[in-house]
Amino acid sequence: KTKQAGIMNFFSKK
Amino acid sequence: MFEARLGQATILKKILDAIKDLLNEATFDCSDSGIQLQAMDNSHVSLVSLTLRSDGFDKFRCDRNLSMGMNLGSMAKILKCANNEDNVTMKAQDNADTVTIMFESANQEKVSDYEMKLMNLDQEHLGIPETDFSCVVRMPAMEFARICRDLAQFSESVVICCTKEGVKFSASGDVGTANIKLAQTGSVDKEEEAVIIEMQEPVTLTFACRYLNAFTKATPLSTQVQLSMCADVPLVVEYAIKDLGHIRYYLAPKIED
Repeated sequence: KTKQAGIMNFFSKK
Repeated sequence: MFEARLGQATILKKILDAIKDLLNEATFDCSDSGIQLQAMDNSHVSLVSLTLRSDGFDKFRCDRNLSMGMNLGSMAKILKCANNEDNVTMKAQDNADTVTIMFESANQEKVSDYEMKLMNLDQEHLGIPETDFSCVVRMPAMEFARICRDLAQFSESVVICCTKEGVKFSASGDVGTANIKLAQTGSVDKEEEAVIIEMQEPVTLTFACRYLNAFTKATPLSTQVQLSMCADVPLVVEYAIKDLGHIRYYLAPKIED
C-alpha cells in the first residue's frame, strides 16, 4: 500500500 | 512599464495548455531577466515552474519587477482569439491592475487587443533544494506521453524503475500487470528519437498517473522530455522550450503507508 506524499514535505516555504 | 512580444501566439497557447489543467490561476513574475511562474496544483502534490528568458522574446522590456496574478481560464479564452501565426504582445503599466494582450496578424492588417483584470494571488513560493539525481532519463516526449496514457488504464500509479540497462514503467491493477521497458538507444539518426540514461545508482519510485498525464500536456512544446529521479524526493519532468526557456514539473512520490 502506498500513499501520496505532498510536495511541501520536500520543499520548504521561501 | 512591462512589454513582452513573441513572434508566434502558438508558443503561448502551448504554454498555457501545459499548465491550465493543473492550475486555475497563477502569478507571472516579470523582471528584466524574463518571466517566471511557480505554483502548486490545488492538492499540493505537484509544483509547476516555468521560466521564459527575456532574450527569447522578440521584444522584452520590464522597468520594474511586476507580479501579475492571472486567471488561466480567462487567459485561455483570450488566447483562443489568436491565430497561431499572429504576433502576441503582453503589456502592463507599473502597478497596474490589468494586462493588455495584443495580437497582430503577420501582414499587420488585423490587430486585436484584450484587456484582462489581474488578481491578487497570495501564492507561497517554495525553495527547491539542489539535488544530485541518481538517474536522469532523456527520451522522446511523445513516447513518454504514450506510456503514461497507456499505463493509466491499468492503475492509478506507475512504478518507474531505472537501472543502467534501461528504464521500466509498470502498472498493476484489477486487469493485471503492464510493463514497458525502454533500453538506452545505441546510435540514432535523429537526436530527438534518442533514449539516454545517466545513472549514478538504480532507483525505483512510484508516482500517480493522473499527474504524469497532466504534465504530458506540455508535449507539443518539446521533442524530448527529461526525467530526473532520486530516492524519496520529487520527480522532475522537464520540457525545454526552444530558445525561450523551460517548464519543469515536480511530483511528490507515493510512499509506503
